[in-house]
Amino acid sequence: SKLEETIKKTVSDKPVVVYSKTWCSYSSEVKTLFKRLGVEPHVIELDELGAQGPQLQKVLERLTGQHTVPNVFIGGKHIGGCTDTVKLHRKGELEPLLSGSGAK
Amino acid sequence: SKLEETIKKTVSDKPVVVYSKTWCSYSSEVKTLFKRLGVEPHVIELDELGAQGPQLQKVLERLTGQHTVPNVFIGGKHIGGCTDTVKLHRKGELEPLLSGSGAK
Ligand SMILES: N[C@@H](CCC(=O)N[C@@H](CS)C(=O)NCC(=O)O)C(=O)O
Ligand SMILES: N[C@@H](CCC(=O)N[C@@H](CS)C(=O)NCC(=O)O)C(=O)O
Ligand code: FES
Repeated sequence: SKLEETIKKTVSDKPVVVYSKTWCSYSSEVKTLFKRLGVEPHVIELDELGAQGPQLQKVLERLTGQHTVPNVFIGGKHIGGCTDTVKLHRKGELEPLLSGSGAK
Repeated sequence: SKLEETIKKTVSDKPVVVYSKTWCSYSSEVKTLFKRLGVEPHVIELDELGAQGPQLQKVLERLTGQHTVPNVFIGGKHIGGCTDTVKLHRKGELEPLLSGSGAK
């Protein structure tokens, strides 16, 4: 579908992509983590896109199996949500991923 | 107002009250924290009350200055959100509040 193509293009063009909701604290937490690591994620606020928001979320669920926000991609690879990203960071595995993706 | 009376009665009758949303991870986090401390909070899921949900949120905002979820009360006293509750716990001040409210 057209939306599927849009998502695939976005996550392959940008090193770090976060599908988010402006009022969600978990989305804010993961955005803040990237900024603290010196990375400017490409952020798509699903609640600011009108009808396209829920449609994008449905396609994200089809592509990743994840219907929740935040939905994080690094170097085109699906990472997961906030807890997944924080866990990678705690294990020291996030920064190598960011360097490998060209984000840092 | 009638809703104001309902909130005031709920927070004075129950030792620990959490106004929450079922799909919000911060609301889940604070509910889990209480359960881990052996306390069963009285939980009101604002997204399961139909039109009354947003109305209750407006009244909570008028009473507490806080429009966000989770909105936590202990022993009738407004505590704040998830980060406020976690901060109290880290400082060792949450459990004395819970004991004092008759929750533990
Ligand atoms: N462990 C996940 C939790 C994600 C989650 O539950 N997100 C919530 C918002 S904080 C959500 O999208 N809820 C919508 C739903 O459950 O339908 C993470 O860390 O990202
Ligand atoms: N620091 C606050 C954050 C509360 C917060 O921003 N809650 C969000 C959901 S996670 C909310 O209610 N957003 C609605 C809004 O901002 O209008 C806490 O720990 O509770
Ligand atoms: S909506 Fe509350 S943490 Fe996401």
